Amino acid sequence: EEEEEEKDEL
Amino acid sequence: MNIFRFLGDMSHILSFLLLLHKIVGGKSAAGISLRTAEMYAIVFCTRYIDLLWNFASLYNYLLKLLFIGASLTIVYFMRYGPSQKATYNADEDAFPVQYLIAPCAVLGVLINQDHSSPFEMVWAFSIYLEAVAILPQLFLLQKQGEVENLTSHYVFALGAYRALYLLNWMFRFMTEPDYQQRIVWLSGLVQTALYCDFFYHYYQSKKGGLNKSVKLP
Repeated sequence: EEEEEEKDEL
Repeated sequence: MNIFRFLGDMSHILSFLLLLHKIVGGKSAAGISLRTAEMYAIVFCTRYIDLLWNFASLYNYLLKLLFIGASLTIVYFMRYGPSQKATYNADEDAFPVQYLIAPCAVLGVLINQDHSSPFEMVWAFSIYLEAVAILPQLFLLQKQGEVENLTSHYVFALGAYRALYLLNWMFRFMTEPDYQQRIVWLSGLVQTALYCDFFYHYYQSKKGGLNKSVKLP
C-alpha cells in the first residue's frame, strides 16, 4: 500500500 | 512546477487546440478516433473530480476545467456535429475499448494509493486508462496508413506531453526528497512507449518538411 502522495499535478 | 511539467502541460493544451481546430474549425473528423476521444473524456472527468474539493493551485484548477471542457466538446461535436459525423469513419474506429476499460477498472480498485478511499481508486483508474486511451487512435491511423498533417501534429503533441511529464518526474525525483509516484511513473512510461512507433514515422516524414503527411506501414 503506497503512502498518500499529494496530487499537485494534472 | 518545473520547465518539463510546464512544457508538458503546454503540449497537452496544444494537442487540444489542434484537435479542436480540426474538428470544430475544419468541421472534419476524418482520421480521428471517437473511442479515444471518449476515453479521454472519461479520464479527465474521473481524475479531476477533486475539482470539487481540492484547490492545489489556480493553475491546476483552470487547466482541469479546460481539459474537461475541451474533451467533452470534442466528443459532442464528433457525436452530434453533422459534418463531423459525415467524415467520421465508425467502422474503421473499431478498437474494442471494453478490453481496455475493464482491466483498468480492476487495476484501479486493486492498485492505488489508499484502498479505503473511493477517489483514490477512481484516480488510479484514470491514470491507467490514460496510458492506453491512445490505442484506438493509433489503431485507426495504422489502418488508414496515411496520416493527415493536422492529425499527425495532434497525436505528436499528445504523445510529447506525457514524455515531458516523464522528464518532470525524473527531475522531481532528483530534486525532491522522498518524492515518488510509482503509479503515474509506470503508467506514463507505458503511455509514452505506445507512441514510439508513431514518433519514429512522424520524425521520418517531418524531417523533409513540416507539411509532409505521415505514412504508417
